[in-house]
Amino acid sequence: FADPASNLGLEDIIRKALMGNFDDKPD
Amino acid sequence: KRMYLVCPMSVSPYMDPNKSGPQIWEEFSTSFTPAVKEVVEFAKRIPGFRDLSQYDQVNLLKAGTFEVLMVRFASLFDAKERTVTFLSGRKYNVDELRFMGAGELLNSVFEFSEKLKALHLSEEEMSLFTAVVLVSADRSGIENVNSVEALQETLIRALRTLIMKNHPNEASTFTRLLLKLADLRSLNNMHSEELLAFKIHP
Repeated sequence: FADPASNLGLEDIIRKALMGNFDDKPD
Repeated sequence: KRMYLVCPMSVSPYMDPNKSGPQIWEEFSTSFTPAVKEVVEFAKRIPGFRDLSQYDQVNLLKAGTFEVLMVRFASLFDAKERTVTFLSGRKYNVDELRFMGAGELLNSVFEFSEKLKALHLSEEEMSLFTAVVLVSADRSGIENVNSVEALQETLIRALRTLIMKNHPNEASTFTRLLLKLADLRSLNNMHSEELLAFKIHP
């Protein structure tokens, strides 16, 4: 079935919550 | 229009019939966002999680957030009292929730919560178990399976050591706990189907 996490906007919330971490760490 | 949203991450199961689907969706999203943020903060504190690629961190969280919330909020489901506590703090009776359309998922969640509570895990054990739930190499879309697998194995070893130390006379506790991982997958799938139905027919 389709991606329910994306449907919920979960990915966006997760990315924003992780952002501070990603800003100072190269992938 | 659907009139009920039977999820304790919502403030109330009763939906305002005057609100549109997107409005209801936005309100629901606002109500569960703090809990999702807590899951992300928890993940950040798992030693080694931040060393995974950003892509894998996001995918693990996308796939596992429901399961982590299920473990963290198992206490909202009181099988003895037959109630579910919603975000507002108000308890709703199972029969009431069934009338609102709750079905097999609710039964399975009650069963899971009871079995988890029966293990009498400490806060530390629960925390480590939650980390094991989140760091699963077999989630879909993981790009560096080896790294996730290595972290998962470290966490499982730590959990096993802790459980064996704290429950020396209950040899089955660790096994029973690992079996909970499969139960959580099953709940996650059922929940995803419900979410999809909700999105199609809000």
